[in-house]
Amino acid sequence: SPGGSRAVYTNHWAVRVSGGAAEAERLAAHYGYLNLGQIGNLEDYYHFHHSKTIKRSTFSSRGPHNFLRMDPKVRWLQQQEVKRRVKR
Amino acid sequence: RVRRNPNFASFNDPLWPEMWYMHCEDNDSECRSEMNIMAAWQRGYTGKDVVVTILDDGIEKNHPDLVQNYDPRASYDVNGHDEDPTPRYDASNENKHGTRCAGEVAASANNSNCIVGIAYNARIGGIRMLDGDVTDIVEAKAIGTKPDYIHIYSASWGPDDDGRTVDGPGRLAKEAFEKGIKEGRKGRGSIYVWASGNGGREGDHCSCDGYTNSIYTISISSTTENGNKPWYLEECASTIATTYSSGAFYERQIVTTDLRKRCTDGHTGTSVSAPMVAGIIALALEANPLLTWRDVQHLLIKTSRPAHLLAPDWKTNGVGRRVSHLYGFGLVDAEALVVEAKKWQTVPAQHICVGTSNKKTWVIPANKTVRTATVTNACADQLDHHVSYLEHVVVRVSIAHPRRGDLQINLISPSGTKSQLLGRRQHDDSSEGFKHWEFMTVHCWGEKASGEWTLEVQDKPYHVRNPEMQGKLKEWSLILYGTVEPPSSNVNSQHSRSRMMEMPSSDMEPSKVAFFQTQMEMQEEEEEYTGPCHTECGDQECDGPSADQCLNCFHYSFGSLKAGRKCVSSCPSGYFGDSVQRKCRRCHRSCETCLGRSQNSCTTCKHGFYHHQETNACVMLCPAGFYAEMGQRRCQKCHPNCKKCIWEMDRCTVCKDGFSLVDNSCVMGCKAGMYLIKEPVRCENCRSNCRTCTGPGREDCTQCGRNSHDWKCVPSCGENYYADAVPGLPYKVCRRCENNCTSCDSSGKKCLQCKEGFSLFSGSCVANDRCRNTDDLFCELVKSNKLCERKILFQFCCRTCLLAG
Repeated sequence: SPGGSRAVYTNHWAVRVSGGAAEAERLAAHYGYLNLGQIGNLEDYYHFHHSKTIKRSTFSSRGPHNFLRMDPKVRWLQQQEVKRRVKR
Repeated sequence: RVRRNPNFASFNDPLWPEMWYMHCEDNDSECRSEMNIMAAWQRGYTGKDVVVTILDDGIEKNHPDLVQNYDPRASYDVNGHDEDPTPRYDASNENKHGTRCAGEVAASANNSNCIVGIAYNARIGGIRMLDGDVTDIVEAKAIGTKPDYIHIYSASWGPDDDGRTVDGPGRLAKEAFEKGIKEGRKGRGSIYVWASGNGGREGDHCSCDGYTNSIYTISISSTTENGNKPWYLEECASTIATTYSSGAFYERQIVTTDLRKRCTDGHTGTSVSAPMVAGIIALALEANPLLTWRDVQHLLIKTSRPAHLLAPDWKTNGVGRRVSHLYGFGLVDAEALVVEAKKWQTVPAQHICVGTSNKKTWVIPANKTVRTATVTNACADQLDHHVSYLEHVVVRVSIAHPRRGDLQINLISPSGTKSQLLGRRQHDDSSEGFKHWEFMTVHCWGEKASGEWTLEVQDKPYHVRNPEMQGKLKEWSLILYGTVEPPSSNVNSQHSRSRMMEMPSSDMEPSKVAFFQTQMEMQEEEEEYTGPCHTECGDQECDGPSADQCLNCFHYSFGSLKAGRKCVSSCPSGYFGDSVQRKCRRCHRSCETCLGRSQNSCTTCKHGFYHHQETNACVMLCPAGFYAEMGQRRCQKCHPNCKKCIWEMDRCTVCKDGFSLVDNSCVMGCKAGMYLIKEPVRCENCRSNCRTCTGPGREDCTQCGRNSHDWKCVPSCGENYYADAVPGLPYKVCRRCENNCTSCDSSGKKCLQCKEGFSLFSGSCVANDRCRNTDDLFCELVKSNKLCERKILFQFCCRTCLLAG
């Protein structure tokens, strides 16, 4: 985490899925996420939202929805952290 | 000086007269139009058909000064997941930043509103992405928005500048950068302009901002009206160029559009500078839409120059470019940029040479500097990775350290250019160190990549620290970016006209002025020198007959660009020929001639030094066993018998063991038990009982035969004494037995015979009249507890002890 301060986790995930949009949709539905679509123009990366996970937490999320991580179709997964950004 | 051009109409925008950084209509203060934006307009470039977007907290698309150029297709709301980037309004107007930046780029001209944007005919959009949780996904989405439509992305934000943070683009944002560079603008690469590290607080260093340290972003810093360092500016080896901004008292501000359809002069910091350069690049893209993302960086570096900017660290890099950590290659020059852009030929393909990783762990003692070097051939053996002409240099570093803020890191290129990759940060007390953190410098731009690169890591504690907790440089590796061929004909016109126009000859050395003037004449007449070149040029080109006019040298180049450089067949004394760089490099200060830079590479020495052949070093004092031979200034060996000698081989002052000094000569000494008489030279016996001596007298005995008593040698120790063996001595020393004991064993602990009136009990002497009448019980106690073995106690019941035997 930057500067040693504790990470703040959100209820958003970046998921790298092999199998395209349909597969992403299936995975989201299966594990209780909402698929917010591809992340910009990054192929295979999808934006998932889990409404049952607390919006801000200093702990990374636990629960069955984390089984998504182990799904063979998931190549990479990252729970999103809030990054502190300042204007120059 | 861009004076009001009579046939160039002024603008009716109310704040146009305040735009001192554009024109010089205000006669009573210094003209600061060196960014030459108006001159670029006069060449017909205003950013037409170029699309710019601002990554920030939104854009007020219906602002009267923006509405005309606003482009919805260059906009998006990542925070709100919709197409409308209008900022969220609140009482504090906290979301004003994006609108202010947008105005600098493309505020309309001559609409009687606010200001005139630098690219006042470009299309402007906004990506709203800061007004909410900023995550890796949010940044990736912003950076990757419509890369085939948007040409330039301007960002004036970054990680916290609390002086403790080390942060940069996450995995997704990095992928978005790379994708934008590879595929954006139909393969020519999206242009990312980033405000150099600064968030308004001090004690930070921008190399901990991973965005400005990325090779994909054009990092821009700021200077004040008078060329001073704004109070907020951080030094940065990755800064490419600079624009004016506000940030100093009593100096003029920057004006721009503001939220709620207003105007402001309160926009400041490097937040101002990124959009300015975005606007200037828009002019260049109008002049040449085919420019790639690297072309743009080359052009900026080529055309920016120090002008009147004040920096303590201006230096000339290995190819003659002036560069500083505060301002990069200096103030941008919009006119030079569009002129060069117009005729620019795309630079050769980028090569990436990833150096081998140095995994040797170095301890970094406090208040010390660790210096480690790596020699690279810049992947000359790998065709697709070979880098000859440098662009970006990245150093990937892993350091463990108890207090990261105490670290300072420098990188020295083969041409001797020193970049400060990291400065100390007084607030950073993190113990995380750096894990594969990538520092980047542009200071070596254009230099040759191969040779020795030196990394310096200094540990300068702000506070007293536990000395046992030391930092460790765990791993570091070089990543060299550049081209294998020179950036072609763009190099020839390297000293571009605008550069020479801008650099007042008064502060240039006469030789340089002459050099430039000849260059100018040459250029204006466009004639190539076709006469013969000096032999030292080899088959390289030259632009004159003498050895200092070679393009490159056949043998060695001697001197520096500042002092004048020429080609020589061999290096003068005090220098050695670096065969890799083909350059004369300075020997160690003590060497007259040498084979390398270190002090152990001398072959001959300067006056006052002597060459020590065993170490190839030049020393002021020859070591023991050698004497200083004046003629050849060498340390020559002494006579084999001499431990030390002076002036001559056999002028001994100290002899080796077994030899004796006789009139400065070392002669074989006498055997043990004898001593040497010099006149005539002979050996005589020592006194009896004396093992070695230096003369006949009692005091001359240096080692006893058998025993020594009161420093006298005796055959045996007397009464009350025993002979004690002393480690390291070939003889024994008489020592006194215990009190009342007249004879004791060799350990001295056990008495064998007592004085009169004392009786011997278990090796000790006890007065005869003590302890006769002790009662039984007490003795029984002593006896049952076996206390007799305790020497102190048995006196209480001697008789008991006697009985106990």
